Amino acid sequence: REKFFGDQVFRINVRNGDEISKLSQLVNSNNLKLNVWKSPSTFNRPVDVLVPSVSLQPVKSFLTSQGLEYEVTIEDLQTLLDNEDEEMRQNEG
Amino acid sequence: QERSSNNFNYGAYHSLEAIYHEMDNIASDFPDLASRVKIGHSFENRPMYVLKFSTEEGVPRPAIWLNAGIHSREWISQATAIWTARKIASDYQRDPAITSILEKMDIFLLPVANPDGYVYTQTQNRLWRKTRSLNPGSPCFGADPNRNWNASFAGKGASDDPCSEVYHGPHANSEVEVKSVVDFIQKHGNFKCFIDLHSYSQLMMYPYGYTAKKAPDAEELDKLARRAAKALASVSGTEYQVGPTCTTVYPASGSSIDWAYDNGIKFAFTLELRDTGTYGFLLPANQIIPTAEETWLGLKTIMEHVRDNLY
Repeated sequence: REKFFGDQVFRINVRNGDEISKLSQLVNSNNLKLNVWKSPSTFNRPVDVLVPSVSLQPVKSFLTSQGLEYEVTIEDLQTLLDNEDEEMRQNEG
Repeated sequence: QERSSNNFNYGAYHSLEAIYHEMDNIASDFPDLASRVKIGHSFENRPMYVLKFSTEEGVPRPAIWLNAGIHSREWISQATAIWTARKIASDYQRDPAITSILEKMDIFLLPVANPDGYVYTQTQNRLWRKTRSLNPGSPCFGADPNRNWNASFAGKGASDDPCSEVYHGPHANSEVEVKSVVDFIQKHGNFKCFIDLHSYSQLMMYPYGYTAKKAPDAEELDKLARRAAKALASVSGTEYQVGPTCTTVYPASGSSIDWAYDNGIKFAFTLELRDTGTYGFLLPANQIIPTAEETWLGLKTIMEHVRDNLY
């Protein structure tokens, strides 16, 4: 089973077309293995991206260097998954 | 609290087998109204079942298609669908609105449109979205079943990279799960409404996704979507954004509701169910029933409008 230890979800706010294209460049980069949950589209819609733990540093550096605002909405995805698994096990019981 | 003969917990997430078993139970509990119909199979040969709600046998009556779980990781959609199935059955002859809908129309409900993906999310990767078909020459599996319909296939907002989350597949209807639904709907020939349930981000959208061009019925669809969103919000204040897919979220070609609309099913909507993003695709189970309850009012508003505006 795939594990997500230390993986985080970033919510990135985009304010203009330039920021959307910068962000598209980031999410299209294959080597970072990003999983886009909400794509860059319109300005008033934040973008949610699952960032694997190994890519946290480069992604943070990219966002900071490009002046893109972001916050971490899920600190550790595996913790959420473990809770969900536990809940499912209880329900099965 | 919904009646249930077998203690199925609607406030919990379940395996595919448990959902299929509960569909069977609903059909047994309401033999004069509901039946479980196999419409095809998945790539890995799992059956695809719909629940058919009908009060009259014979010539296909005007019908409503409710679709859920096309993106397998969006678990709230499958959970909402199975709650909705029980709700339709138990409200018939109790709620005048649903009774009158079912006296005029049939409802077909597909709770798990992507069974392989759903099983994969429970056994291998919780965040899986696509089907599990093989892509010859690529190490990556699956296609996005909501980019695989024959509606401006391979256009904007879809990828030709099999490793992408929005890979459109080698050709329209290449995914057997999509083809099964297309074949069934075309053979039936009298569907008037198609609603696809997704998550997350609280949106109610109508065609088109593949173009920013306005759909001919955009005005009516917009008004109806706004009424449905208002009804939905009346339960606990969940606010939905309303608009065409292309300009409300992003351009997306090959989507289910665009195909439905271009094939004469006027009342075509996509709902993105409740989830602010705090939980991503892991909406806590204690929010399943609140989500299903509010969604139900939105669905009912649309279905009542369809009943009163058959064409």
